[in-house]
Amino acid sequence: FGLKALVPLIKQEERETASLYDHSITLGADLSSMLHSLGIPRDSKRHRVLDTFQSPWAETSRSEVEPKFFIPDSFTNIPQVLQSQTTPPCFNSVQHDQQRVALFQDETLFYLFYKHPGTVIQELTYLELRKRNWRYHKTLKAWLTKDPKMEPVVSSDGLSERGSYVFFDPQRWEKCQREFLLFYNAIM
Amino acid sequence: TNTERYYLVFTEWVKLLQRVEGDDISTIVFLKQMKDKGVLSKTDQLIEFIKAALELSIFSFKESDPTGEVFTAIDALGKMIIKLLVVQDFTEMTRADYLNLVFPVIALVFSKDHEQENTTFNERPHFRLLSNFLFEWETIRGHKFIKVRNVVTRKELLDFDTEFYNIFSSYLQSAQPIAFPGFSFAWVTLISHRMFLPTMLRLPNNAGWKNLMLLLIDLLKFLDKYTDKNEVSNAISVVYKGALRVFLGISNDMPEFLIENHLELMNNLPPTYFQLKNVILSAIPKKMMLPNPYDPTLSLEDIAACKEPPKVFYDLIAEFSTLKKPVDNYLRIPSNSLLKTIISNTYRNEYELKNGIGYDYLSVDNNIVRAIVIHVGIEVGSEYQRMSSSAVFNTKSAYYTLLFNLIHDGTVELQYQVIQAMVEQLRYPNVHTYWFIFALRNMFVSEEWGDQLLEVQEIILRNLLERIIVNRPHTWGISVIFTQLITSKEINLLDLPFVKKLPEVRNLLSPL
Amino acid sequence: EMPEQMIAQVESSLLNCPDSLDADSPHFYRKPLSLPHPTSIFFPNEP
Repeated sequence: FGLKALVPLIKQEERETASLYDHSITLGADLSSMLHSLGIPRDSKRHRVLDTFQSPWAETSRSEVEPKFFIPDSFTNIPQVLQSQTTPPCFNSVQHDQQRVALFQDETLFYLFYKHPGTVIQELTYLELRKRNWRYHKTLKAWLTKDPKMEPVVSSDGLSERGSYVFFDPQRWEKCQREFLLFYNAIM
Repeated sequence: TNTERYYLVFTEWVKLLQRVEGDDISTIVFLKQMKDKGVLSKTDQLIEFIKAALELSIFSFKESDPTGEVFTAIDALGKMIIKLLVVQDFTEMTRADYLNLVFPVIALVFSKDHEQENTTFNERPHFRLLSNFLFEWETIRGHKFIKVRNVVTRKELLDFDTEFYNIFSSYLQSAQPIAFPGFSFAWVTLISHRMFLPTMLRLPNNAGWKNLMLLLIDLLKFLDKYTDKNEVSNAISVVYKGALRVFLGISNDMPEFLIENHLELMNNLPPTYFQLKNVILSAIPKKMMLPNPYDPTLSLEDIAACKEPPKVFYDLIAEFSTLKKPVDNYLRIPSNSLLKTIISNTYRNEYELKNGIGYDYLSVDNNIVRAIVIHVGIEVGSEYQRMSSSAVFNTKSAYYTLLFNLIHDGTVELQYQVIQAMVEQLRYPNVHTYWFIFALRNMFVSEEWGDQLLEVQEIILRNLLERIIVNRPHTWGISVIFTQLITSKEINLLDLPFVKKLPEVRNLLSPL
Repeated sequence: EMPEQMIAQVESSLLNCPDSLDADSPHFYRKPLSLPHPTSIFFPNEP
């Protein structure tokens, strides 16, 4: 019960004594990365973390989990959302729903495009965005349009142009301006 | 057979939920028809049905393409069970009765699956069912069950809410790792589930704390049993890391839980778990600002928080039943015979195997010693509020004398345990931290020890170093007392013979 | 010491440990906003 018993903990370099105790549990480890993975703190503030706790281990916490949430009745069955006659809204016909889609803002179109792959609405929003002079880049999987302030310079072989474009970044959910070398066969 | 009929009906339920939304009226109609048409009109039918449906769902999980939807049937079962809990007419039995019928069936299927030979048990569908229960209940209970239109039912459900979690918690206790090792990781995931742990922490009147503590103690006991101090198996080491992360989460969200329950956590913490010990004891009340503990001019007397007693949640009487009277009597009027009684009652009847640093077994009852020390602290706190500081911050007081004499007359092990328990009280600024710093500081230099002084100093220093040589966090109280010892003019730690004898310790202390 | 069978069971539990997807909300039918339609292979195919 004296100090001598602590020597193996203090003197870790010596192999004989070091193996006497499992240091990961006794001495532990620097907790900063564990705390960081928990979101403690987040944005320099203290937030609750247990309500969005994914798993006790960082390795099994690779996706967000849906926290508890409450939808008041007044938020459900709202009529005329997205210009729809039916509640909840639906888009089942390329032919009949084009007019409704023309009334949506750009961001609503982007939202619907990315949120509903392989559906009528993805097709409809594609068509409408093209009408508004947005073009879809096949490799970047992002939409872009010409920056009106600059005229692009077409390459000598006519296969590309270099210019300034406004991209819509679906990760950050914002428009951003970029200089870019645009290959015509990459867009649709 | 009946079982096959149940399979058919359950399959229809699963298919229904793939065609209509979960709160569609047809789901209620389906359940009603199950009752009306004699599928679920009797208790034993309910039992058989759930057994069949659960077995089918687990089978379906095992047979499903692992890259696809494997939980379709389990998800449907979870919804059915909780929907029945909400919508049934509970005139002949209560909701608690219903759940207490359902859980044993789940336990039966679960344990049969777990014990099956020659197959690898897979915990995931069992985990998923319980996770779904939490989800389904959470969905309905929002804003005091406001989604339930019927006012009478809404009130019944609200009154039942705490019981729901306590029954769920009891089920988890029965599925703990020591009993079902194949479910260990799922179990730890469940006790820390985002729809269980924070709810248990925040139920009104701390109604979930008792059961939550039982679960955490189950976890610590499992870790303790299988933590060999020099070699921890990989799986146990991973369980430990998960436990540590959970405790960090609790410390962030509700430090009060750790503060008020620290006694029982200390009673069950594996003795080599120094960092986790520090994490638990370093919990501080939200919004409390800590004065700089390394400030050598720090005056504890001037810190308002040091006058406040920390809250305790546990019931000390249970630990302590035979000794409370002698201890209280001693605190009123110290006597040698009472002291002898107290000391003899701290010794165990049998050795307790304990993987400690420097020891492999204990002959003194750790829990009793801790209870005595905390009881002294609590009494100090109350007297301090009633009387003056000089009544308690006094080496002639019965509080100090009792602890002093336990150390003076006890074996080395008792000395160690009393001092360890005192050092555990050095936490955030409060009257216990303040008083135990006073007591330990005085003991460190007291001439009353006679030739025991060096022994006592060594044990105090060992207990302090044990908590400081580990990775952070360190408690405020320990940082304060250590700073006081290092900067004290009357003590030079480096000159102490037991420090000089150990160059490793000397080298550790001299830069400080 | 942990009995051998128990070691095997705990290790199996480690291997099968539920992850955050397992703990996520159960999947039930939700009326789709839009019917399936063949769209360009270049479009994102995960929401």
